[in-house]
Amino acid sequence: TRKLFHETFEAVRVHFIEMFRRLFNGGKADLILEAPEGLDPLLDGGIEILAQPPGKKLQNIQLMSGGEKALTAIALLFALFLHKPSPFCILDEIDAPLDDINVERFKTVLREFNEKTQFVIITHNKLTMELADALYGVTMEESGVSKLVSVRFEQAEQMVDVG
Amino acid sequence: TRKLFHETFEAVRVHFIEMFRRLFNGGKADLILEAPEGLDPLLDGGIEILAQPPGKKLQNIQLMSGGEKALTAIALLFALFLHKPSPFCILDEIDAPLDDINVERFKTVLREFNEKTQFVIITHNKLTMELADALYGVTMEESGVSKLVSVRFEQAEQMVDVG
Amino acid sequence: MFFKRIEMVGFKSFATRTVCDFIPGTTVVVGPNGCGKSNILDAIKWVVGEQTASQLRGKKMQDVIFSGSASFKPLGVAQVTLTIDNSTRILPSDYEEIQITRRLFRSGESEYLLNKTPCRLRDIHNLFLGTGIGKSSYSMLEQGRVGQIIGAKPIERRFLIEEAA
Amino acid sequence: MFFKRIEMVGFKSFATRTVCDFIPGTTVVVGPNGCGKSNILDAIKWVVGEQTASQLRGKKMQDVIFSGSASFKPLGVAQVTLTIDNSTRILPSDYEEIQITRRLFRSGESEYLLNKTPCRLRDIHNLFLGTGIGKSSYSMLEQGRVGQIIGAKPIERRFLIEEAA
Ligand SMILES: Nc1ncnc2c1ncn2[C@@H]1O[C@H](COP(=O)(O)OP(=O)(O)OP(=O)(O)O)[C@@H](O)[C@H]1O
Ligand SMILES: Nc1ncnc2c1ncn2[C@@H]1O[C@H](COP(=O)(O)OP(=O)(O)OP(=O)(O)O)[C@@H](O)[C@H]1O
Ligand SMILES: [Mg+2]
Ligand SMILES: [Mg+2]
Repeated sequence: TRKLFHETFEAVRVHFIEMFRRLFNGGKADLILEAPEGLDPLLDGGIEILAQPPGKKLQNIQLMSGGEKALTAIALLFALFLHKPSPFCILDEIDAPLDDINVERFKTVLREFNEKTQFVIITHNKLTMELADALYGVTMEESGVSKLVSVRFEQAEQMVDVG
Repeated sequence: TRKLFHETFEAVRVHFIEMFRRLFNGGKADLILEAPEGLDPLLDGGIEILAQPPGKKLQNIQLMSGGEKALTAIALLFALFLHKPSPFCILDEIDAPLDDINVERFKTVLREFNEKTQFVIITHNKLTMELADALYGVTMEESGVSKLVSVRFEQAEQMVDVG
Repeated sequence: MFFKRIEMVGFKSFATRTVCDFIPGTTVVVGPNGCGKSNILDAIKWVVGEQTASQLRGKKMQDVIFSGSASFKPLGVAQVTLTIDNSTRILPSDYEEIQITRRLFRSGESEYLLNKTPCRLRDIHNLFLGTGIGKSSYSMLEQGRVGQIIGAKPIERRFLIEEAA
Repeated sequence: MFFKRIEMVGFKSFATRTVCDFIPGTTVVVGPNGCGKSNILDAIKWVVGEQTASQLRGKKMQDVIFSGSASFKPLGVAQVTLTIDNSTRILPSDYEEIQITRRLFRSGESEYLLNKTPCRLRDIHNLFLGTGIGKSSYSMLEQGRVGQIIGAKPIERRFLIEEAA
């Protein structure tokens, strides 16, 4: 319904603006509803993302770096999540393009979510691993069959990348 | 021309089969030219990729993991490169989805190429950094303006991810 | 705590019976390329009712059944059981604990169980309505999803808002 | 050795004159997200003749001109100069060393120089014919290219073979 879409969009937009600021430690962003000439944005509009990392000018988002694009997308996904939290959330290697500084900001935000939400995070990243209350290692010795084992932090450090 | 496409395809295919075996340390792969009913594969065929990592069964490539897909794509790109080497090659974070073991195999192959080819490799990965004969760090202090500096290995280690 | 544990047998690379216990906090899963981490996410999506094979990286749904390996023969059925803590009544059911089982045979035949009682897929979908689970748009972020969002056309992103509405 | 050095001024985030010297072996470039590493690759693609703005992540070609930042005003022109070692005559030219310069003004006006002599873009393209440079399909692998290959439709991958032919 038109009204529901509008309310949802506005709520997510506010969360997105805040999330972007926190993940980038500054800068500004926005979500814009745009429809071609003559059509109703609330019914047929597409969602434009405006993003301006700190210290930079507002430009077409495609000009952003790989890591900046990923962090912007994460801000949007987290904004949707804030609007309609789920009791369980599983993230598969979403930290992959982020450098260490951005991973730490991502972790800070995630720690606030996990008070109300149960998280499962798949990662190759040592820093992300530090979020673990419990740690599983998955292995596949030659046979093409997966095996799941509970591991301690020191054991897991062997299984996570150095590089 | 039909004949040239055929020769190129066959040559690249042979390189691909070999490259896959080396990057995966086993397994087998193939390239297949397939065209819809009634059309000539050499003129209108698409390129199907068959890939079977060691110890596993041959399946649709979409079922492969993120890292396996990346390594398979790298095998194909290296196969094209072997067929028609270029004097200069620049790689932008192609090691991103690979775990440490796969990065080391990727490095081993790259070391053979760089005897005849000048490489520039952009990376966040400490292990890949070890390939460097020369190292550049790029920084951007707040001002949105990039600065390029020659760095020593120890300095670069600070700029590359721990995670 | 919401999900207590998931049990997989014959599901993708989890040929042998595997139990993954969850905890109230954050569970981290690590391991080398191709070892099966994303397959766990697929198992969760599947047992809560995913019906699109391509969302599980397959061409047809039978692709989730363990298809054999160098040292194991293929299996004829995939089964995943999810045990849920419903003490806070997040789900519309009087049970303290809810168990969902999904089974798929090579023939294409499916079975669904709710607390060991046969049910229809629709019953599983209804159980999760409004929780953000099942509709996987942002509570289950598969590998590559983040990259998709920036590259998507504005009109494709509309779906994200509609899902959250 | 083939490329000796690249010099950028006003190109994307390289507002001030920046020289990057290459070596015969392997050069590794590191730095945090968004600092400008991929912009160097874009500069190389651009100076050897890339004509598609979207291949440089832009909407129009003027997007490569430094557009300003919090502490710098926008510039009116982007310029990149590539110096090439041609002692082994890889390129069809009698020069020991070849210098290519490309310039773009906000107006959209372009200038191209070959060894400081004005030339046309076509002359730069012709210089690299057959070397695998310029046609960027696999000597210049930009961020995300690897992921594209597996996801591509079989008919789209055909282009890779045609390029290598
Ligand atoms: N039906 C099946 N039967 C047997 N093996 C399967 C089946 N489906 C998928 N696999 C195997 O599971 C593996 C993929 O596992 P998964 O995607 O979980 O890896 P991953 O741990 O996430 O790796 P990465 O870190 O590279 O993302 C592939 O090697 C694939 O061959
Ligand atoms: N015309 C321009 N003027 C000013 N800044 C620009 C221009 N074009 C791009 N940029 C900036 O350059 C930055 C992107 O740089 P680049 O893609 O090289 O980053 P990167 O070092 O590769 O990062 P990552 O590790 O995340 O891939 C963006 O922040 C973008 O705003
Ligand atoms: Mg995975
Ligand atoms: Mg980059």
